[in-house]
Amino acid sequence: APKQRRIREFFVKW
Amino acid sequence: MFEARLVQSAILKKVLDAIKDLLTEATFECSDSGIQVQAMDNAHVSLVSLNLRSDGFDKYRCDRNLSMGMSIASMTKILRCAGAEDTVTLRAVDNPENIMFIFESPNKEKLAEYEMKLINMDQEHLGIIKTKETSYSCVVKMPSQEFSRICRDLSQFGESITFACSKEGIKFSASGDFGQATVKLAQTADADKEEEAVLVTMQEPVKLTFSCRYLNCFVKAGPLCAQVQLSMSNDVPLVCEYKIGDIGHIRYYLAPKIDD
Repeated sequence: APKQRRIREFFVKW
Repeated sequence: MFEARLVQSAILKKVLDAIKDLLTEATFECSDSGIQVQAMDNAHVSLVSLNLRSDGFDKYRCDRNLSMGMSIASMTKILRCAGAEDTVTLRAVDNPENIMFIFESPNKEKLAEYEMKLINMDQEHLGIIKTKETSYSCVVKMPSQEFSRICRDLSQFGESITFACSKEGIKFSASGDFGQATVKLAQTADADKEEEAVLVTMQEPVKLTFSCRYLNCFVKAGPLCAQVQLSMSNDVPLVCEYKIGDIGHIRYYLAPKIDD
């Protein structure tokens, strides 16, 4: 099954 | 002093219905320009961005910027106390510990005041994320009821829905143990009513897979607007946008799924 990515990868620089 | 008045408390009720399944608490950033909320769901898979412009309120005053942490469940309980036709006013002092919700009946004979404690949101502070104003490969406008229906129907088949968009239209598909489902929507040639139209603006075709669980949370915003706008590019988050009358919008960003 495809793996769920996280939105923070796209928007947040931690 | 912060004060914001909406003649239709129903709008605020609908906004809460649109976020309460994704967020347990959120910071409401209030400034001269309006009220903004940006928050990720607990799993950090989606981002909710709510914008209510000050000029959309019937009365709006914000002397200094405020960040108010609120429990969405508590707010929902309070908004349940508002009559369908009531006016709502939000009021807080500078450096507030509480926020007041004031409901007034149309004939002004009933006035109800509810005070809610604010939460100290001392966990990871997001600030306001600069969500990219990129040009997307495909932008689809379609009836929000239709989108809700498709998400609900296809969720029966599997955990995710694949969106494939081309210049002909958009195709939604899902598959699971007991079978598969496909719904194709063609671009409407000439819809009688604007809110029933399906419009596709395409630079290049896209194919993306998203979790049903989140899509089914987003469609809770359906009652806010007759149309939903889906903006997509390959390998970037989906933007699912509902306009909130003349006052603002709610946007949901959802990270696409990727094959292992």
